[in-house]
Amino acid sequence: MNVFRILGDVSHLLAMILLLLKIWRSKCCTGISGKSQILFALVFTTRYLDLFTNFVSLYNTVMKVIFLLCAYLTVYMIYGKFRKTFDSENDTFRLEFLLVPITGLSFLENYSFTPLEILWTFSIYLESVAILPQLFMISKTGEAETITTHYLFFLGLYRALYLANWIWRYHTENFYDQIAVVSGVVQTIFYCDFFYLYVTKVLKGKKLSLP
Amino acid sequence: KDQEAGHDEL
Repeated sequence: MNVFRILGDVSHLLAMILLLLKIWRSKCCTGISGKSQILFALVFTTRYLDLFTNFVSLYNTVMKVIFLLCAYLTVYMIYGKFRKTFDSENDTFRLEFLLVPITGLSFLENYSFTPLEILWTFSIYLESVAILPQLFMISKTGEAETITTHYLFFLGLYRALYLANWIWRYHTENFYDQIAVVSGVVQTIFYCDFFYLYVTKVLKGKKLSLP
Repeated sequence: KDQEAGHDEL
């Protein structure tokens, strides 16, 4: 465990809690893509099945349970408790365009052809693109609330910090997880455009709106 | 890395 990994996990947790608090306090989930949140719930579900088969550490187990709870609570807020405020008309990304190729790819390119390992691979590939419905929604409406941009910033920062973690682990432990690294790079690239807007607009006190 | 040992990252 290194400092990049810890900061990455904290950033990930912060992002999810920020989103939950935003929805809870405003009692409104307008501008949030329910489809992205469903994908994240699916990511955690398929990745953390090893909770039942493989004990890594208390930290690992506790974080996995918290991530799962946060993901499902967020989905419940959007499609259950505050569904009247859910902007489904702008959440129109076609999920099959992501799910079909990623399912195929996880069967083709994995570490071992076993159900748990294929599901883990599926979750890594899916996570790299799970934010696309959210980014698509923002490009469609042309704006995002500032709190939503903070959420996206920490979510992107998490995977960028994991890149630093992998470089560190490669040099100190000779650890190298090709599937996670390649997907992590792809995932981080999707946030670059957003990072630019976040720094040039949101951090200068302006609302994120697209021309 | 021993893949059989499982994945230790989140």
